[in-house]
Amino acid sequence: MNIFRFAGDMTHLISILVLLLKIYATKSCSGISRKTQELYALVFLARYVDIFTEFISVYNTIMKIVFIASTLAIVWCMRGHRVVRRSYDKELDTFRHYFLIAASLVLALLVHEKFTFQEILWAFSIYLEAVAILPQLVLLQRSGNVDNLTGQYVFFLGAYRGLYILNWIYRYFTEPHFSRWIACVSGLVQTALYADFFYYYFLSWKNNAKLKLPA
Amino acid sequence: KKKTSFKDEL
Repeated sequence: MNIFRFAGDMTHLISILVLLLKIYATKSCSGISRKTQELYALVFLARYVDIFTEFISVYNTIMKIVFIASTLAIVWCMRGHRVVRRSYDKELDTFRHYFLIAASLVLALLVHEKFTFQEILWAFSIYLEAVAILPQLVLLQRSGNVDNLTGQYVFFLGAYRGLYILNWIYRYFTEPHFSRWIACVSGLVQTALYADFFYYYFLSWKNNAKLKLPA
Repeated sequence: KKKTSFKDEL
């Protein structure tokens, strides 16, 4: 464990807490893409299948449980909570995310570390996570001005993978046989997808203006 | 063989 990875995990946790706060405090999920939440639930379920077979550390196991439970709770809340689900932007959240799932699955079958069930699921989860934010970014562009908590949620979610890239660079230089180009390339693509969001987020912070993504 | 340490990440 290094400071970059720990900071990345904490940033990821903060993004989920901010989202939970937004939904709980405003009893609304307007501006939140349910499709991105469903993709993330799939990412965690596919990536953490080893939660019962591979014990790495208490921290690792607890974080996996927190990520799976919180994301499933958010999806349930956006689908089932009679108050929250009314504020879901159903007509704006129209990204065809099934294509993302299919593409990630095909790519995982072609490019993986080992042709085993678990490794292919892991590669699938890595590729899917890279594109999981797309429905959310499209929804932000369509829904005009973005409320603060939603903006912070997306910001922290994008920042966490950027910190992981620093973690991989650090491990590359400090661990002899460290090579994980699948996660690295995918992590770079994932972080790059946030580039324009980060730009407009920085502008809104600098000009102390409301965050607004151009349509 | 020890599992690749890589899967120790979230």
